[in-house]
Amino acid sequence: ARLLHGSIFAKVIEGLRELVNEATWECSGNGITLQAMDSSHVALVSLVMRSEGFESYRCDRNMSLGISLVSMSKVLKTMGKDDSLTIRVNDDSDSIIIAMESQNQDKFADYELRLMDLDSEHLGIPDTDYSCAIKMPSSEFSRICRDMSIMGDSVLICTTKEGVKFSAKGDLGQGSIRLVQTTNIEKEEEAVIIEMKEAVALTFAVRYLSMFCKAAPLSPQVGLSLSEDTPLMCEFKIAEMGHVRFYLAPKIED
Amino acid sequence: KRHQNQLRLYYSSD
Repeated sequence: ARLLHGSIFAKVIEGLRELVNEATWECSGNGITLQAMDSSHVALVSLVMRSEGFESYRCDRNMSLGISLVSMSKVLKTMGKDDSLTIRVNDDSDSIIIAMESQNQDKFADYELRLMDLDSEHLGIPDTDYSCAIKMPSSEFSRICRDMSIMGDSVLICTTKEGVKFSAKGDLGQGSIRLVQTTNIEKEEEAVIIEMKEAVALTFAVRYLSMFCKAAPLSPQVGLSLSEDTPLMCEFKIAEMGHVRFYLAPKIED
Repeated sequence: KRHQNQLRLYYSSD
């Protein structure tokens, strides 16, 4: 699998590696997918990178590759900003080859990472018709998670027709941030758009939402999909290629 | 007290 802009792949890994330290990559002719849960099984990430999004892509037989995302992140940090990236696994090999090329083809770096044997549980996530679908700038969402974490461990997300409200409370007191739906969309990337069938009010652990925001550099916009008594879906699109979707179980009153 | 659910309550294993 070859990417002209290897930085896309580095951003994907950076977006996942805090939530899941290691994961099984499923490779087929259609592309690369991954599904993994965090160690407490409260959050899940689902990654899709379609073959047509790569500069070139070939997969002669389906493979499951157990990879340490922490190690891969370290290797990818050695990559130059404009480097291209090729990922290769040879038949019957116990390692993955990560090759980087500088833009003017004067530097070539190769790394081999040992593959791991991982037990992975795969959950079936049905297509869900969510009550609310919110789109907002991903930088804004990151900022809100950071700001709400000052006040508490949990953030309550409430939607109305007018907008969406995030609030948190704790020992210090409480705080809230309300975003109003953008009425005059000039730049789509900066818009806050709320599609609502029913109002929702759901509480989530802000620590996990903050981890999801590590994937924010992938996309200028984030999508949040919510329904009562259903895990939140937080989506960052990978341009022309696929997406990273995070799922998080809501907090409930005991 | 707030309790965090596991995803298995919502989604089943494939």
